[in-house]
This record gives sequence, C-alpha cells and structure tokens, in this order.
Amino acid sequence: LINLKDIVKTYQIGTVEVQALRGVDILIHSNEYISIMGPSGSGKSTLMNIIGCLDTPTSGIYELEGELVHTMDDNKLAEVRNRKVGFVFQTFNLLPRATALHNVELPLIYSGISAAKRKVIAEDAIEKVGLTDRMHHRPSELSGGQRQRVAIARALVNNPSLILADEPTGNLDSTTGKEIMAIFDDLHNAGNTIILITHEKIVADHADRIVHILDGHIAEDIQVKNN
Amino acid sequence: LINLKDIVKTYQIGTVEVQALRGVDILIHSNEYISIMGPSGSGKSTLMNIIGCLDTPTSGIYELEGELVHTMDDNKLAEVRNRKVGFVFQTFNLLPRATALHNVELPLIYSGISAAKRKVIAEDAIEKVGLTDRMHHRPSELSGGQRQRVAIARALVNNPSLILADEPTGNLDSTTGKEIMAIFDDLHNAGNTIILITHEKIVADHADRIVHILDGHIAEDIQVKNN
Ligand SMILES: Nc1ncnc2c1ncn2[C@@H]1O[C@H](COP(=O)(O)OP(=O)(O)OP(=O)(O)O)[C@@H](O)[C@H]1O
Ligand SMILES: Nc1ncnc2c1ncn2[C@@H]1O[C@H](COP(=O)(O)OP(=O)(O)OP(=O)(O)O)[C@@H](O)[C@H]1O
Ligand SMILES: [Mg+2]
Ligand SMILES: [Mg+2]
Repeated sequence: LINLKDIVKTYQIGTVEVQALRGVDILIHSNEYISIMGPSGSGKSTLMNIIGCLDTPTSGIYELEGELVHTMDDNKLAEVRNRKVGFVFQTFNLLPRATALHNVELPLIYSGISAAKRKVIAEDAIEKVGLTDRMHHRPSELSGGQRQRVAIARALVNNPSLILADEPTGNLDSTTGKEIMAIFDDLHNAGNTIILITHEKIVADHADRIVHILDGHIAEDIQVKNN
Repeated sequence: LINLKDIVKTYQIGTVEVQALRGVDILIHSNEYISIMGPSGSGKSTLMNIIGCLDTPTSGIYELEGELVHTMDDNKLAEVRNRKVGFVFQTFNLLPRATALHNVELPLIYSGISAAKRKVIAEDAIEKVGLTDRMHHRPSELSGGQRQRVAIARALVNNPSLILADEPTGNLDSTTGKEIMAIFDDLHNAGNTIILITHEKIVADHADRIVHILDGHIAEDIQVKNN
C-alpha cells in the first residue's frame, strides 16, 4: 500500500537548516494497524503529513498504491487525499466559525453528496463520538476533548481506507479514550489501514506494529502481533 | 487561598442552556498540589478558567486571598491574573506570528522589566523546557509538543504563585512529560500552589489531592498524601 524510500524533509529557518526527517524507509501493507511513537520533535507528525499527502518530501520516493506521490502536483495530491485519507490533526484544525455539524459535513461536500444525505451521514458520525447534544456548537463553545472528537468524526465521515490519527486521545479521559479506540479497532477489523501517533502505551498496544522515531530516523520497527 | 462557594456557570446556545458548572464548592490552601480529573466535557477547564480569573461565574462566590473576585471588573481581574497566575492552556493559545522567544517574553512586558532583562529571563525559561534550539521558530514551525512546552514556559516566566495547567503533558512523550512534571514538582517544593487538569494517572499521582469532576459537580475530593 505505502512504500517510502529514503524520505528526507528539511526546513529552512533563516540561515539554519532543520532536518525533520533524515532518510526514512518504511513499507506498510493494506489493513495494517500501526502505532508511531517517539520523543517530542522527533519527526512523527512530519512523517504522517507526508504519508497523508498533506506535505511533500524534500527528497526520496513515496509510492501509494503504485502511484508516485512525491511527483504529484497540488491538485492531484488533494484529489488522492480526499478520496483515500482520513486525517485527525494533532491540533484539530477545525473551522472556527462553523458548527461541529458543519465541520464534520465538510469532506462530504467534495464528494458530491446531496445536502440532505450529507446531514444524515454527518449526524451519524457525530453520534458515534458521543456529541449529538453538542452538534450545533462552534469549536469555541466546545471542550478540548469535544473538539478532538469533532476532528475524529470529520476524519472518518468519508469512509477513508487509510486513517491517520495524530495523538487522537491526547485530550480525552480514559473512558472516552477507550470509546474512540473501539472505533479505530472496528475500522481496522473492517479492512482499513490505521496509523496512530501516540505517547500512551495503552493506546499503542491496540496496534499490531510499533514504529519508534528518533531524531528524524526510524529507530525501531517491531511487529507485536499478527492479526 | 482560594474559596469557591456554589459556583454556577451556564452558557446560552440559541434556546438551549448549557450548564457547565452546577454549583461547585472548593477550598484550596496555599502550597497545595491538586489534580483535577473527569470525563470530557464535565467542566474541568471551565472551573480552571474561573479559578485563574479568565472567566467569571454566572453565580456564586469566589474569594482569592481574601478579595472577592466574582465582583471585579475586567481591568482588576487582568491585574490580579497577571500578577498571581500562570496559566497553561489546553490549546496553548500562542501568538501565531511571534517566535517562541517572543511568546515567552510577553507576560514580562506587563511587568515593566527592561527589554534586555526580559530576553535573558525568557531564554532561561525556554532552556528549562528544552527548546533553546527552537526559540526563533514561530508556532507553525514547531511540533505539537514543542508548542505545548512554549505555553508552559510562558506560564512560568513571571514566577506566579498560582500555577494552573490544563493537560500540560497531553502532547508529550513520556520522557519529556517526566521533565515537565519535575518542573512542577520543584515549583511546588518552592512553596507555590499547583493545580493540574490531567487524564493520565501517572501525572495525577504527583499531586497530594485529587478532585474528580462529573457533569458540572465535584464528585469526589480526595487527599492522597500530606506533603
Ligand atoms: N462557550 C461555550 N458555550 C457553550 N457551551 C460551552 C462553552 N464552553 C464550554 N461549553 C460546554 O461546557 C461543558 C464543559 O466544558 P469544559 O471545557 O469545562 O469541559 P472539560 O471538562 O475541560 O472537557 P475536556 O476534558 O474535553 O477538555 C462542555 O460540555 C462544553 O460543551
Ligand atoms: N515548518 C517548520 N519549520 C521549521 N521546523 C519545523 C517545521 N515544522 C516542524 N519543524 C521541526 O521539525 C521537527 C519535527 O517536527 P514534528 O512536528 O514532526 O515532531 P513530532 O515528532 O510530531 O513532535 P511532537 O511529539 O512534539 O508532536 C521539530 O523539531 C520541529 O521543530
Ligand atoms: Mg507531532
Ligand atoms: Mg478541558
């Protein structure tokens, strides 16, 4: 499914070059369940953004289902992304002036679904994350964990086959966190590919494989189960 | 130090009234170390915002060091806040167009400290959270955990005696999280009052007292140690 070869990502800050990824190789098959762990600033989100077609590498090769992603233009990237990827951002990235419901409906607008059907699908996704009584609130009228759950619902509403979640339970109490992990487990059992960044071992343990990132490199890549 | 009596906070969303806090009583003495836990949406951040003078209750009494906070006007509230409180926000709230260094310097500007001295103090705080080599980055050029650490450094730079931190380790790997908790432990040992919202037991266990919030009420208030 996903084949990254010698992926490098550098940023320029004034005269200094920041090396976020220093040559990453990773092969991910369809229906894998992977946790990515590592220190703050080690490159996890950068790697996930490249896998999710939100960012392009400085150099290296990215093959996604046989297509060469690293050579795609912005329009093609956006089209691949909207069709295949569901992304839960570390900082949620909700539209501040739209309600929770409208935020969750947004990906469906690009899929050409009727307004009436969009509303039903979005309400379903919102119910799954336990926010039915908050769907008309805007992000500023929601708690941190409620915003996180809106971001999760939005990522899943288009039924993507590749789900990327960056610290999806970082703002959730353990009970709500378990409910969210149950959603990811179900999606995995339904055949989808799940990649989670987490710092919590109890979350990482849901995965079959744990990848440790250190200073822009893959330090360890461990198969923990064979599901 | 802090005396809250029958604190109620309600919001109006269209015709619906949301009861975020439904009558909270809590007494906190100087130099206490408290963890606040509870489900997503239960009222933890709302309670912390009221304690930190960032928000006023709908009804109820708030006495802070003998002064009646709930009757203060915005200017007086801001003055009390800047002098006494260090606040780490659940969503960081950094200035997007200022560097990490400038974000950390900001509270010092109101204290009338010279520009040269401000820079030294802010650089010290940034070093304490391990971000010296990132101090000239803007928030969009930082990882999630790096932004969180900038928010922590900013909260502590004015040497506040009341430190309120809302999920301060939510985006940090366990090693970096331990370093941050060591900072809070030191501040507590130095005589300050620490109140943390967290969903992680390993973080909550640093405190002497754990307060459980459920649906806008205090469900449990337990002294776990006597330090
Ligand atoms: N401005 C607002 N308008 C309407 N409702 C609000 C507003 N701010 C918060 N709420 C509601 O008040 C309740 C308490 O919010 P609060 O942010 O205190 O929860 P919390 O315990 O911090 O949750 P989390 O663990 O998810 O951060 C939530 O149900 C939220 O939807
Ligand atoms: N736009 C940018 N410009 C410059 N440096 C950047 C930029 N974005 C990220 N970085 C740097 O790249 C490194 C990797 O960032 P990344 O967000 O991938 O880390 P992370 O592993 O997700 O960290 P965290 O656990 O704190 O979220 C960090 O040191 C960060 O400061
Ligand atoms: Mg990150
Ligand atoms: Mg909160």
